Amino acid sequence: GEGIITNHVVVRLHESAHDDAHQLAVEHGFQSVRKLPFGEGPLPLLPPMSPRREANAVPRKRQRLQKDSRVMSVLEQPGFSRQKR
Amino acid sequence: GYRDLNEMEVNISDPLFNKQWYLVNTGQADGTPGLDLNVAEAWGLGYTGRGVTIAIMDDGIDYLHPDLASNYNADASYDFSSNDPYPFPRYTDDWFNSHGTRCAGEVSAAANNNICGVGVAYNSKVAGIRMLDQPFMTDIIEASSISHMPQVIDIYSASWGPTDDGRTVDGPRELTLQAMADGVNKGRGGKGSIYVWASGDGGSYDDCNCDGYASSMWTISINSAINDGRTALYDESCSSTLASTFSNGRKRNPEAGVATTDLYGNCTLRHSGTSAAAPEAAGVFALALEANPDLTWRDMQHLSVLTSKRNQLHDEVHQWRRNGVGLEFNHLFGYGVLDAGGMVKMSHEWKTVPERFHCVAGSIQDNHKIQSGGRLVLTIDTDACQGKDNFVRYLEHVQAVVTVNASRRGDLNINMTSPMGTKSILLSRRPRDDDAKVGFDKWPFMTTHTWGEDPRGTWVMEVGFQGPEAQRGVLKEWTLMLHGTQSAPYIDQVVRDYQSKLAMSKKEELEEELDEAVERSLKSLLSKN
Repeated sequence: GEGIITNHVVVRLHESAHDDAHQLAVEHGFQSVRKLPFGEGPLPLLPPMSPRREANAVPRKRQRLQKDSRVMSVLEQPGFSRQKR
Repeated sequence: GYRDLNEMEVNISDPLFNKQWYLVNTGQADGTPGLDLNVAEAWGLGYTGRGVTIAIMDDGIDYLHPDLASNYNADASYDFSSNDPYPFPRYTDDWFNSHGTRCAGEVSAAANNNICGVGVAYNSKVAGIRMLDQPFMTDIIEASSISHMPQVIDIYSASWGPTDDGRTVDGPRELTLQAMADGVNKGRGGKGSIYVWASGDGGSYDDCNCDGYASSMWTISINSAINDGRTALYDESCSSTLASTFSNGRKRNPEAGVATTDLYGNCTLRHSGTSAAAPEAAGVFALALEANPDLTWRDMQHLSVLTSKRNQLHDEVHQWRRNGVGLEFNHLFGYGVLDAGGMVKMSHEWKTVPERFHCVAGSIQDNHKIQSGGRLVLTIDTDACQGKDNFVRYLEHVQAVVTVNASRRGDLNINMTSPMGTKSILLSRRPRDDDAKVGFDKWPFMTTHTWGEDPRGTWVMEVGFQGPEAQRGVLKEWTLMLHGTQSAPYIDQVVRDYQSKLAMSKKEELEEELDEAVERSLKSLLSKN
């Protein structure tokens, strides 16, 4: 229930756009993209190295991603806490 | 049935080895001799974890540590906190990020190099997945970690989870669930990734069934005992725990702590908290995988049930009980302490268990009031999908998917009794949980206590309140999910030790199968006449 905004962004791309993933990431100001070994499409975009400043820019980036024709959907990545045992 | 300690030559010369009572307990720090993981027998048979990779998902690993460097698997390591392949812990002056390095030592610290102690699987490879050291956790970081290189990493060890404050109900989100499902189905070439979880540090105020990672069927949830068999003060308890290993947890005596590697080339005697439980178990599973690389994720759970021992574990709160097929369990320790010697011997000749099936045994969807001073009793009669393709005859996991709200969630108490009479505590009282809004929404309470039982018949659920003040609530849904095999899982196994749980279970299965065969033939005779 915490739902804190983070600078982690996950997108699902249209089939035809999978090969443009890295290009798309760079165009939208992300460092690179990482393919997950499961599921069909969630491709997390890796944030540049300054997480704290980036956190305010993320909503704006998310909107631009949603308008990008190659993007099928943008998955929210709210932050929550985990504890060492 | 224990062998004399002197019989087992363990030629390990590392300076801290004699302090690692969880490996060989000779009574150090008022401990109980013989109460350990019985690694000496496994090592004596030649199993030390060769060819197996264990990933520590935590705050990083000091992979330059002289006791870890030789076993470090750099290719299988990654840092999801900073997005680079170097999961070295971030420095803080209070060494806050020593957690992962300590866990790594318990699994894979090298032997006979005159540094610190030794890992349970001292010839295994350890990978670091740094994923706890960023401002917040996100679903994508967890999912990326749990699905990292599943064809290279065999075992994932996790000593973290939702906050153990006795008022949290939380678990894996969407992508992480997908990652776990993918791991157990496709990891290790289809044999399934082995996920090991430390059950929690919340003590008697918490219930690890409220931790969706620990209570998942896809993770092996491990609790911990201290060196004399008592519970650690921070131990939680729940019906989803499968077995136990060791940690410190009650005594001031530093020698009763867990000795392992520490940051920057150091050693420690004081690795505390239940976090040591998971890597110790991961080490035992690595020995089993060396004995039989074809073990599936389900085989590992069956072997844990069959070879874990009550030994001298003592729980003041919950009695040890037997389930309907004679398997002894405890609500905190599960089926007991892992026995590495027993496990590698059984693993070596183990035949993978039959196919797993899933049956929705029944569902109650209407609202039922719960009042203080009384108990709501509901029943579901089921034939466990008999006659259909997904008939479940021999249980593995059982889930009660429950939706319930209450004026004080923490005072809720839920029990479930199987047709063979085994009562599982699905939810204990959590005095600090004052939630009156969220409740439990389709929460999968899981029990391992009915392992091996025949699920056909009447299941009984009792819901009530425990606490000083009157409360009220509404149960809106109870769906009973059965998971297990159609054919007897132990009937084809090789029995060497006729005192073992395997021998008992196999005999039980033979009798059951014989009875049912006779019954079938009688019915067909009668119908012909």
